Amino acid sequence: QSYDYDEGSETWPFFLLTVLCVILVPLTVKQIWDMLSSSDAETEAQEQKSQLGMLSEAYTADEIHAFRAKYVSKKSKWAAKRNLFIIAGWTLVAYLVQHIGSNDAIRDAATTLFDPYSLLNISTSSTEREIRSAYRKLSIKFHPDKLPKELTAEERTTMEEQYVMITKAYKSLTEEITRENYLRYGHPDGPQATSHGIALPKFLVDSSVSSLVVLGYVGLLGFILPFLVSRWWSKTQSMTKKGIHVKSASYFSDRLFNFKPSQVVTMDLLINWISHAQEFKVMYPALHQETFEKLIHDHINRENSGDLQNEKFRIVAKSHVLLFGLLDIATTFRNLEISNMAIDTLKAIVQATPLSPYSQILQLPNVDAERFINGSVDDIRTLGKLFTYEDKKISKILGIDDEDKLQETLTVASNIPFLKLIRAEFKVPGETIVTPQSTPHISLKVLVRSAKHKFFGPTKIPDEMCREKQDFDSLRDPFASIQDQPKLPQSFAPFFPAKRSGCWCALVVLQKDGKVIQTPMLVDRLSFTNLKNDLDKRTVSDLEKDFNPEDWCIGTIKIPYSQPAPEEKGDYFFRVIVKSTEYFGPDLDFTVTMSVRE
Amino acid sequence: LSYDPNSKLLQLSEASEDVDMNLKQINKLTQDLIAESNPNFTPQPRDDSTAMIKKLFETGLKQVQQQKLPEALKSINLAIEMSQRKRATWEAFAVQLQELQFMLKNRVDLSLIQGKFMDALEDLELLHNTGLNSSDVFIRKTDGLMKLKQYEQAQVEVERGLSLDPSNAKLKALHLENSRRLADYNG
Amino acid sequence: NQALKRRFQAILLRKDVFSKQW
Repeated sequence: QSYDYDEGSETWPFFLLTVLCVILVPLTVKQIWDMLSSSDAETEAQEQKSQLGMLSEAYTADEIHAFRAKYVSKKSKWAAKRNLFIIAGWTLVAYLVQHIGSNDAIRDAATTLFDPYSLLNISTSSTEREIRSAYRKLSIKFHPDKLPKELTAEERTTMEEQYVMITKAYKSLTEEITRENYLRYGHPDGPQATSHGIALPKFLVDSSVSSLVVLGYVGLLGFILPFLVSRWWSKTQSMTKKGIHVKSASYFSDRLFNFKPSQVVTMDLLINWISHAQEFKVMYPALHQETFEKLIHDHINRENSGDLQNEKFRIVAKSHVLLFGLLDIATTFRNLEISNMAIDTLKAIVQATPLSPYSQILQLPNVDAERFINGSVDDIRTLGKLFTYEDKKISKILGIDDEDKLQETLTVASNIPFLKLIRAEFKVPGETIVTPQSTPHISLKVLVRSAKHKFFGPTKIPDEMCREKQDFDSLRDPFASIQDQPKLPQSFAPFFPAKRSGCWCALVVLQKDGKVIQTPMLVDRLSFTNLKNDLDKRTVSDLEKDFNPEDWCIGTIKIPYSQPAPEEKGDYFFRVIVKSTEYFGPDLDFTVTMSVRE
Repeated sequence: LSYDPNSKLLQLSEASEDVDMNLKQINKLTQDLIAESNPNFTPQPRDDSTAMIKKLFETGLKQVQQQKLPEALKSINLAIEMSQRKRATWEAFAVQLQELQFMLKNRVDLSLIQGKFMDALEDLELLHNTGLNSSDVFIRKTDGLMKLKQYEQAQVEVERGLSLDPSNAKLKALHLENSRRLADYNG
Repeated sequence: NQALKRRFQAILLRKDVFSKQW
């Protein structure tokens, strides 16, 4: 009926210590893990630190740098708070440990614990022999008859007590009944007095403060906890696997489901769809769909949005995720036109360049669009074509008079990675041909090259360079070798609000019906070392002399094929489209045959 | 959903774009059916419409023989317009489609000869969308796209054509030629 | 039939869009 309260502060420090450790230990572990893995990513990025990344930073407007700082600082504020909490928490833990250590009541309770090993002065892993010999030695020392006569009565009593303890210790390790008692109750004499109580000081439970405590508990269990859980649950439920809001996904699905062939697929149409996203409504409840649409168009046309500049940056940054979500949904509806246009729209947003036959050129910095389009006599639409002219001529074509600016533009142009297809085939791991009902994947060998490089055919790369090692690991998981390639470096995108490295999206289309057969595969690992190679098409005249295949690194892209090979023998044709999300130009679009044979 | 017994039309006050289109279709069909004066109408295409369209079309063919190509194009355009306007919505779709496809094929060739490549391409696109997958369509599409300097698109079309008809000599020739032009396009 | 008509009428619009694009 009446409880013992923790007047001597014996138990509540342990309770508090446990609660703190439960929170702090996982948090600290996570923090350390994050710190280590972010440094990992940094070292990876160091490997492929590109000129484009540095130029991109140089060309980025101050406005955008300020915007990024605000968002990075938001993240770091959050991290700082977490760090502070961890430090404060561990300080409290240290204080509690010290408090427990210095608390006499606890110490007394601890010392009354019966430890036969320490009494006999032996280690916990001693054998019976060692126990017996230790006992014999100590009993000789402490036996009442063997005690020296000079001792005082007090000292004698202490020694006698000690002797009793030593005997008990020995018995608890050797004798049956005593040992059982010790194991069961922790003391050879059987169950000791135990007390049950509440691990809180009396004043918290008995006096007026107790009502506050009760209120605190009610608040925590009845309101705060359900609130947090329901908020977390609704947040999880409201996002799809691809990271877009469920309402946005359902809007896109609706548009695609009701899509009519008489509608023309244009970038404007997709931007209109994106502007209906729930994410924007949540971010800026006061603004309308038409505003969001206009902001995105402003960004693509590099126009200032006045008061809404910051809003524009956030909208543009979010549109990245939305377009990927739309792409995913479009591929599940097997619609190729919309899938392609989604990626093209992303390019337009990343480069802030509208879709036009001249986008490849207009994505470059410092280009005078008017002089370019009205000026040049030859119709230049590709970077490859641009690099057939001398630097001086290029400066006239692009309308760049400043020599430094021209060099920077040429650096950007020559560092944009173009993909050249070397080999493409359907492969079944461990087999030489594709057999019916097997599981093939599409294996592409590509060469990352610059628009400046002289063209050489795929036959110039010998088969040995394209061959892959056929060991057990590669048979078990043919996609593991992709991980050996470095991650993509930072792209040149000075108008995009966030730093990005982008990727290539690989779509697979069945030629028979012209529809997409599976969701896109994202390629984010390729080596760009070839871009540094010196094979300028304007200076190289003799390919035989200047070209050495060994200087070139062959990249591998492996696309999984989502179905088993058909049962019937024959040739099946697939169109593979590999589109870059970052730049206009470095795309691949070709047909590959699946020859199914017995 | 509300139905007005006087006008015989359906209405939904807050219809979304797609539902609205469906309603419009139903209402049009209803109105056409009501307007039909012949009590014994069937899905068979009306003979008088067929005759008119055929006459216009044959005029066009004759003009082609006389090398009066712009006039021929005009006649065939008229024939197509007539088929779109005169045919009732309940008449057999297969017949209407075949008629349109046949006339469009002729229009495509006329357009290509006269250098109207955009027109030809859009007609070809429609033929494609409505299920005509023969190599002829791919050949003409590739040709039209190449003439409009859309080499990347042309490559897509010719490759698709070849995957459906790998031995077609004309397609192979076009593929080679387009690859060459594409290489030049890319410097 | 109506869908076919719609698709046919879209030809002009498509021509317009693609002419601008190209």
